[in-house]
Amino acid sequence: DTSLPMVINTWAFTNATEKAWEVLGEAGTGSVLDAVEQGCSLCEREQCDGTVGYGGRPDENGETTLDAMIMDGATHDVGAVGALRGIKDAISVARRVLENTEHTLLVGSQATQFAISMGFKAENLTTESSIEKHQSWKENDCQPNYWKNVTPDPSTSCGPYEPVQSELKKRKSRSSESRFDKLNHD
Amino acid sequence: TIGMIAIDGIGRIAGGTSTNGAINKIPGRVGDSPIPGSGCYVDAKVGGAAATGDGDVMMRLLPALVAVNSMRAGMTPTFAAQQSLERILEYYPDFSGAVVAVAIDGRYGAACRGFSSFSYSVANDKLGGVKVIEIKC
Repeated sequence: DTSLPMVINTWAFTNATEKAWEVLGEAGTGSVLDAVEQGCSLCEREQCDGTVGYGGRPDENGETTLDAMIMDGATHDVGAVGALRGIKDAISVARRVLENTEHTLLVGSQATQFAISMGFKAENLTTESSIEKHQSWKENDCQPNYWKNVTPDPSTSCGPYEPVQSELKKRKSRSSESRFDKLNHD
Repeated sequence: TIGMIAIDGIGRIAGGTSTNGAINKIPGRVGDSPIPGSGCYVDAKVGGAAATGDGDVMMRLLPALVAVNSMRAGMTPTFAAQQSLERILEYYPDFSGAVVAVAIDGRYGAACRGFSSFSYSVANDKLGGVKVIEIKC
């Protein structure tokens, strides 16, 4: 069933789809990079399902960090950021990596410095909701988590952890059951 | 996570992803979303794909790239999406995730595993704008 222009995205994030569709325009003459950037940016601002944008999915320290990428199918040029700290506009920073550098992926605090140099505002990404999620996780003995072959036993205890030294004592403590679902996904 | 692909009226294509990742991750962890070929991949000669689910697994098996290459070999978007998940399931049978795929002419499809169902959003003229499509996994 062919029909162009078109927009498709994972999950029922219809406002993001609508935004990208609007940027492409009825005649389909809008920029596809602008469409993807603005569609995903809207999701970041709306914190789609808590899985996109600030204030969601805190790490073990309670910090929210963001990953994003944008890719041009004609040139295979890519801009991306990983573990971006303290900047809300992850895909727009990725767009700046694409447009203003010859690199592909910037990460962590250095990606934050890059973003600030490109004019983005540094902000705290923590919200009351992310603080509550983190607190609840700690009160539940830090369960679930992603550690294995460490001591104390990560399936019952919080860290700090140390690696298990003896091969005999090593055990794969990570459950084979997936921890990813409709509200916890990459 | 959102993974998005846009194609304009003359076949220009772009893709992107944005996420805050897995909850309670070890600080410093990065998932599949910023890795080309994993969370998303687009090729103007073929089409594009975007994946969602367990990023630690997906970044090892590049489902978006696999789906695009399957379309390059002649598969429909739906079969290409299924094929990319099959590749993951060979190594990670408990994997939960989904892939959406779109050919450069606008044909699209999706596949999912591990969820009861998976919803994705599409907009084109034939649909009259934005429509949510739900598939059983």
